[in-house]
Amino acid sequence: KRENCHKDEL
Amino acid sequence: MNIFRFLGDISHLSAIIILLLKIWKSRSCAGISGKSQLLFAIVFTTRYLDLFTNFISFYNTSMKVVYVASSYATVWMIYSKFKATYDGNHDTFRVEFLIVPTAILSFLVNHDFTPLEILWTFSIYLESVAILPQLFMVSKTGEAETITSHYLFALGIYRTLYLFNWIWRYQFEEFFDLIAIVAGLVQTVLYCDFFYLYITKVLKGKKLSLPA
Repeated sequence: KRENCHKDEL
Repeated sequence: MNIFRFLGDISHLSAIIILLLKIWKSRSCAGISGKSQLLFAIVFTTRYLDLFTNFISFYNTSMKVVYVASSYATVWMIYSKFKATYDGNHDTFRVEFLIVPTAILSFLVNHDFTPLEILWTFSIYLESVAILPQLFMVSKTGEAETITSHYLFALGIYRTLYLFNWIWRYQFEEFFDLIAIVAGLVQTVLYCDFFYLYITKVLKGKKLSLPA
């Protein structure tokens, strides 16, 4: 599972 | 985007709007912790520094602008416009006990030792405890206006929905962020006591009063 690429979240 | 994250964002936005309207319409910030609002302004400032450098979507950018603008407007109303109604005697939580440990932790536990990433991590940690001054104030005054309890409920539900969003994204989009998830869990746990009171009292038309 890739980690921490959800800087698209608020 | 999934339904949980969208509902979470809507819940967060409505909490912010409820608070803005409550203070503006009643021209009073009685019962509102200025310290929590200050912490939220710090959370948004340190989290959205990439606002102008990293365009993700119109929705993302516009929501960030609204969050930052409304948090500063709320702080301005509490500490300037309606400061005569600010209840400083009950807003006594020592925020340095929140800012310092979260700042240190963001240096120790992060995904990438770069300024932007450390500030983002700090904002995630700080957000998880930013509501404590407000909950502390409600417990000190022993009660909260009904509109304030709706604000707190919407604010608490937003991160709870984000937990479901992260389960969804782990399942279907194959990734997760442990820092955001752990902080989100802490944040949601802090509301549990309030959720219980809200559901057993406010939804039955009673006023929210904590056993002092």
